[in-house]
Amino acid sequence: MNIFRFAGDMTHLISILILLLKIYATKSCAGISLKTQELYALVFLTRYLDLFTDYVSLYNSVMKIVFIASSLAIVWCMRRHPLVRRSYDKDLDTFRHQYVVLACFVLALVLHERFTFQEVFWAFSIYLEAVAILPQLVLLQRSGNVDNLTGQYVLFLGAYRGLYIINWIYRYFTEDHFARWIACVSGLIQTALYADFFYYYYLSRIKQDTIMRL
Amino acid sequence: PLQQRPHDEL
Repeated sequence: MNIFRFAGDMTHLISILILLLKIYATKSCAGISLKTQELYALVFLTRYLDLFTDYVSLYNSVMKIVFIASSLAIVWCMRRHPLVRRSYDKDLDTFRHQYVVLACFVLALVLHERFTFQEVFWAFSIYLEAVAILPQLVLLQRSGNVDNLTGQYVLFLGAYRGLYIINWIYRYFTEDHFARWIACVSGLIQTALYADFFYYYYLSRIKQDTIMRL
Repeated sequence: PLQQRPHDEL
């Protein structure tokens, strides 16, 4: 474990908690894509299949449970909470994410580290996390609503990606044979898509602020 | 071989 990865995990967790608290506090999820949040929950559920079989460290096991619980809590809030679910942009959040899930699964069947049940699902979760932001990006382009996507959320999400890339560079130079190419390449694609999301986020933010000022 | 190690990254 290095400080970059620890900080990356913390900023990732904080971004999820910021979103959960924002939805719970305002009892609104306007502008938030349920499909992206479902994909994130699926990412954690398929990546942490080794929760009960491989013990890496207490930190690792605790964080897996926290990520699964917090991502499911957001999905539950948006689907079941009587007040929150009313504000969901159902007719705008129409990205057909099932095709993305299928494409990632096929890719995982072809490209993985070992052809075992857990490894195929691990690769699937890595690919899926890279593209999970797409429904949110599409919804943001359509709705331009950044009310619930706070600046802090975007900031911590960006910090998570940046710190993980530094972590990979650090591990590449300090550990012999650090070769998690699937995670690194997919992570770079994910970061590029996040950069696109951040671009549209700030455009929407500026547009919203301008309208507010007029 | 090396890849037998469990994934240590979250």
